[in-house]
Amino acid sequence: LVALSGVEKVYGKGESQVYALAGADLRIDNGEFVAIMGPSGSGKSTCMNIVGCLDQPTSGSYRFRGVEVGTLSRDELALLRRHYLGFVFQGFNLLARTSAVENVELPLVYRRVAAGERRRLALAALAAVGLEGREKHTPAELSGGQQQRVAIARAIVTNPSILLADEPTGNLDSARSVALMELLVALNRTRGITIVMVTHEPDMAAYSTRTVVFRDGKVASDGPTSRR
Amino acid sequence: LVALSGVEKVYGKGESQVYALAGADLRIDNGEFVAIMGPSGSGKSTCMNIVGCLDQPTSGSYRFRGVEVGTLSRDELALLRRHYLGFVFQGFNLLARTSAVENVELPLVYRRVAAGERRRLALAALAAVGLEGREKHTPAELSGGQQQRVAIARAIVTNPSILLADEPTGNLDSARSVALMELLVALNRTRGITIVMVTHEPDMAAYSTRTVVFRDGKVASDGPTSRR
Ligand SMILES: Nc1ncnc2c1ncn2[C@@H]1O[C@H](COP(=O)(O)OP(=O)(O)OP(=O)(O)O)[C@@H](O)[C@H]1O
Ligand SMILES: Nc1ncnc2c1ncn2[C@@H]1O[C@H](COP(=O)(O)OP(=O)(O)OP(=O)(O)O)[C@@H](O)[C@H]1O
Ligand SMILES: [Mg+2]
Ligand SMILES: [Mg+2]
Repeated sequence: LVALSGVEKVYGKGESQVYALAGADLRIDNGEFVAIMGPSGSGKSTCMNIVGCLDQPTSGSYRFRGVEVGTLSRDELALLRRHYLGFVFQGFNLLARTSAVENVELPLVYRRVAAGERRRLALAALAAVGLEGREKHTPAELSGGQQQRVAIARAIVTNPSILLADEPTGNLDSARSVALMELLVALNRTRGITIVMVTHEPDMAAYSTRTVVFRDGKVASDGPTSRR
Repeated sequence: LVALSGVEKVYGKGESQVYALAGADLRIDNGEFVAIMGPSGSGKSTCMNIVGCLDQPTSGSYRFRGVEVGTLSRDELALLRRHYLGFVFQGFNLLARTSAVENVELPLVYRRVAAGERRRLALAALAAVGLEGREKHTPAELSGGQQQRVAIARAIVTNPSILLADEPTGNLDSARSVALMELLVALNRTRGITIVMVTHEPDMAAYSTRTVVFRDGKVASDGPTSRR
């Protein structure tokens, strides 16, 4: 499904040059639940952005479903993202002047889903993350953890083939974090959604089947998640 | 130092009325290191904003150093914040077009510190959170955990009397989180800085001496932090 090979991402030039990724190799198959861990600044979000077709490598290859993503046009990339991907951003990236339910409906608008069906699916996604009763609130009227859950609901509302979640429990208390992990496991097992989740909490990584650890822009280790 | 009594914070009217705080009582003395925990939406950030003089209760009393904060003018509140408080926001609130070092210098600009001394103090604060070499980067050129650390550096650069940190390790890996907790303990013990820290991670709360748990806008429990 996902095949990164020798992927590099470089910013800046000369003395201030930064290798966000310095030769990353990563293969992910359909139906996996992968946890990505590693120190701050080690390249996890950069890797997620490339996998999610939001950014391009400066060198190396990224094949998504067998297609070399670097050869696609911007329009083709947008179509690919809308069709296959759900993304929970580390910084949420919600629309500030838009209500929670409208934020969640946005991927369905792109898919030309009818208004009634859109509302039904968006409310169901918000209920799945415990936000009933908050759908009319804008992000500024929500707590940090509530904003994070709106971002999660938006990522799952289209039932994507692959869900990319960058630190999805960073602002959630233990009970909510566990509830979210159980929801992700259910989506993975009953709907076959492939999940790639960046987390720094070992208790959350424990719900995955495979753990990939980044260090200095490369994959440092990659293997089955140890039972805790 | 901090005395909240019967504090309420209400948003909205009628059917959509929300009690973010519903009668919160909290006393914090000089030199304490308090962890604030509780479910998402239970009022922790609202409480921190009131303690930090960024927001006013809709009813109840908040006395800071014996002064009823509700009686102060906006200018007096701004002076109070700049003189006594350091704040790490849950959403960081960094200036987007400004470099990391300039973001960290901002509280020193307000205090009329000379440019050379400002730069020295800001670089020292950035080094204390492991960000040497990143001072010229703007927030967009930094990882999530690096942005969080810039926010922390900005909050400690003035050596504030009281440091309010809202989920300061939400985006940090385990090693960085532990390093930050050790830094906070050192600031608390060697410089007497009072620390109030919202966290959802028990391993981080363990560094505090007292734990306050919120539920539904009120303090549900308040006592010594249990040893782990
Ligand atoms: N402007 C607003 N209008 C309406 N409701 C609001 C507003 N701001 C906050 N709230 C509500 O107040 C409640 C408390 O919010 P607060 O941000 O204090 O929670 P929190 O404990 O910090 O949560 P988290 O752990 O998710 O950060 C939430 O239910 C939130 O939806
Ligand atoms: N636009 C940019 N210009 C320069 N450097 C950048 C830019 N964007 C990212 N970087 C650098 O690339 C490195 C990797 O960033 P990335 O966001 O992938 O890290 P991360 O593993 O997600 O970290 P965190 O756990 O803190 O979120 C970081 O050192 C960061 O400073
Ligand atoms: Mg990141
Ligand atoms: Mg909060």
